[in-house]
Amino acid sequence: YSTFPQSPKWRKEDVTYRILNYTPDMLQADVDEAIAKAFQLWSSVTPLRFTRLYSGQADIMISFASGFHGDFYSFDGPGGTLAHAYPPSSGIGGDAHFDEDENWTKFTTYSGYNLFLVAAHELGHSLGLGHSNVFGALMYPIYMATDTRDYRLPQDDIDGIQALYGPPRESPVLPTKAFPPQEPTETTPAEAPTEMLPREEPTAMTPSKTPARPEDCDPHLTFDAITTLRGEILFFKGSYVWRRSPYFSGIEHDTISSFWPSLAPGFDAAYEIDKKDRVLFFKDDQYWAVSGYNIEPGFPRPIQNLGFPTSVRKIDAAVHDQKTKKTYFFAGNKYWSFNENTQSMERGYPRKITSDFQGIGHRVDAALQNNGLFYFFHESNQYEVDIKSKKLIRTMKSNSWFNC
Amino acid sequence: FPMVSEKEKEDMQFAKKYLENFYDFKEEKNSLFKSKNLNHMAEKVREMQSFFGLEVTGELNRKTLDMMKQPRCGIPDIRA
Repeated sequence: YSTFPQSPKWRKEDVTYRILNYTPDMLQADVDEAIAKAFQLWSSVTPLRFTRLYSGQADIMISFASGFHGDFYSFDGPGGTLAHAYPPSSGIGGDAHFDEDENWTKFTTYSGYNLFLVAAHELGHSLGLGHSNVFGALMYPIYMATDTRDYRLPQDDIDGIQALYGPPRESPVLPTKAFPPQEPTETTPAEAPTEMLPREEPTAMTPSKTPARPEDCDPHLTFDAITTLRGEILFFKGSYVWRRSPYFSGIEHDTISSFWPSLAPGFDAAYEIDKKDRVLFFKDDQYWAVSGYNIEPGFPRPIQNLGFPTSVRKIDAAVHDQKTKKTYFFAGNKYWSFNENTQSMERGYPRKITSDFQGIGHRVDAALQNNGLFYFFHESNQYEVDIKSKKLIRTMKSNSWFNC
Repeated sequence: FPMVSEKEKEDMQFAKKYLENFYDFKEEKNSLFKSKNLNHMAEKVREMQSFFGLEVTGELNRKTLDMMKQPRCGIPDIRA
C-alpha cells in the first residue's frame, strides 16, 4: 500500500459525505447503495464513521462529470481514466469525481464499470491511501471486474488504512438487548435527514460463511494446488490463497474470488508457463487459462483436449519445467509428460510415479518448480527433488514456505 | 533509419501522456537533446513496469502498452 506525501488524513473519526449528482446509467437508489457500501468497507476496519449530508459542505463531495469539470484533471471520455479523488484536506480535499462518459453499473459484467468497486477505491484516496502495487488489492490502480457479493477488503488495503487510522474501536460486548435507536448527530443541519451508516460490527455470533482459513503454521496444513505467477508463488486450499511474493515481505492472505471471481474454489492443480504469462487451473475434468486477472476466451476446456484418456476424470497436480518446456501431470499413482511446444502428451506415458521418483511412493497433491528444483506435496509434507536425476533431496513440512 | 509507423507514433504519444499523468514524466519540449528525453522516458517506463510486476526493460513492448491501456484510476502511481 502507499499513502500520499506527508500522509494526509482526517483528524477526526466522524467524516461527512454528500452525493452532489447522479449518473443516468443507474437508479439513484443503486448509486446511494453502492456509495454507502463503499464507505462501509472502510468503516468496518477503522474507527471512522461516515454521515451522509443532503445539503451544505461535506468533507467528501461525490459527483459525476465528464471532460473538463473544474479541476486540473479533465476526464478522457470512455475507458482510460474512470475516476479520481483527492486526499484529505479542506476544500476539494477528499472529493471524488466519477467520469460520466463511462457506463456505470451495479453489476460486475464486462459491459460497464461496477460503481461500488470504483467508489471503494476512490474513497480509499479520499481517506488518504495512494495506490498499491499488490496485484489484487483494492487500491491497485487498474480496474478489475471482481465479484462484489460478500466482497472482503484485501489484507494490503486493511494494513494501509489501519496504518493511518488504526483498527476499529473494540466491538462492544454483545448487547443483551438491542442498542437504543441512533440519536440524530449534533452535526445534522436541522432541515436535512442524515444517515448514520450502520457499522458492520463483527460479532462472535456472526456465522462465518466459509470455513475458516487454516493457520499458516498449522503442522497439518495441506494444499489443493500450487503455482508460480509473475514471480510470486500462490498456494491454494478451498477458497483461500496464500501468497508469497518477492515484492513484499510476509505471506498475504486472499481468496480465489478476489482474483478470479468467476472461478469456483477448490482447484485440483495449477501451473504457470511464464514465457506466455499464462497460468492453467484444473478442476475436475476441466481446465482454464488465465493471464493475470483475465480468463482467456474459450475456456473451460475438457482435460481430454490435452490427451488424457477418458478414464482420467481429474488430475491431482501439475508442474511445468520452464527449462525443458515439458509439463508433468500427476493423477493417482501415475504421471504424464506433456510437450508444451507440440501441445501433445509424450510417448511412453503414463508411467508409475514410484518407478521414476524415488522416495515419493504415493499420490501427489500439488507440485511446484522453484529455482530449478521441484517440490512435490503430499498431505502435510513436501519432497524436494532434482528433476534431472529424479533424486529425492529432502523432505519438509508443506508450509515451510511460510517462514514457520 | 526505419520509418516509424503511424501506429508506433500513436503508441509513443499515448505512452508519453500516460507517463505524464501517472509517473510524473516531464518531457522537455524544447530540449535539443532528443536522446535525453528518450532516456528519461525509458527510465519512467522502467518505473511503470516495475510497479506492475512486468519485465523491466524500459522498452514500450506490447505487454507494457496493454497494461497502459487498461481502465484505471486517474490518480498518479508515483508522485513527486
